Amino acid sequence: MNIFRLAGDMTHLFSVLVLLLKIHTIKSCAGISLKTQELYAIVFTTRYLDLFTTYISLYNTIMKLIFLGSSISIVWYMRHHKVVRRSYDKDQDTFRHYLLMLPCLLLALLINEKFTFLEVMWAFSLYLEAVAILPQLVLLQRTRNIDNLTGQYVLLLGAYRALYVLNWIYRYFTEENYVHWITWVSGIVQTLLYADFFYYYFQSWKNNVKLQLPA
Amino acid sequence: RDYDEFHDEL
Repeated sequence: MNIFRLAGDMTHLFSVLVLLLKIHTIKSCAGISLKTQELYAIVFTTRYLDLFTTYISLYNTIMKLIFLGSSISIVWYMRHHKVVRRSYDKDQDTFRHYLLMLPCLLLALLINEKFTFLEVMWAFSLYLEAVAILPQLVLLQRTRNIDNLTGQYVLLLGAYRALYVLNWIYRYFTEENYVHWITWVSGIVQTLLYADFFYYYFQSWKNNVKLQLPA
Repeated sequence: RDYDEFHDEL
């Protein structure tokens, strides 16, 4: 495992921790898109089906369980926790996220490593992850005064994606036969979606003002 | 190629 991959996994882990911290200690999920969180829960459930079939490493298994458990519990908190759910911006979070799932499934049926259930589900999860942030970005744009934790959450997620791209470049040059077109293209699309947010985040940080995205 | 070689990333 190279440094970019490890750093990418760690920023991903921190992003989840920041979100759980917000939910547990402040008892608020204001500014967080339930639509995006539901998509992540689906992404991890469909991608980590191989937990039952293949053992890769202890690290791999533990991280998978963390991402599965945290994404499902975040959805549960936002939907059912009697305090947390009241802070959910339901009227602003209107992205029709289920409409993203069908094209991703069709694409996965057409473009996959192998036409098996696990591989089609794996490809589906990659395509869905690429667009899963969209409801969150739309919600951020609608919300005035984005709080620090929400901003940091999206920043950490974006950093995780950018570090994975560096990891692929590193592996391409250091490992033989390391070519992953499906992962690369969907990963790059996903990273580009964050670029706009990054731009405004750094602007507000540089000018030392609260993050506000243009409407 | 082995499955785990191809799916070692999260």
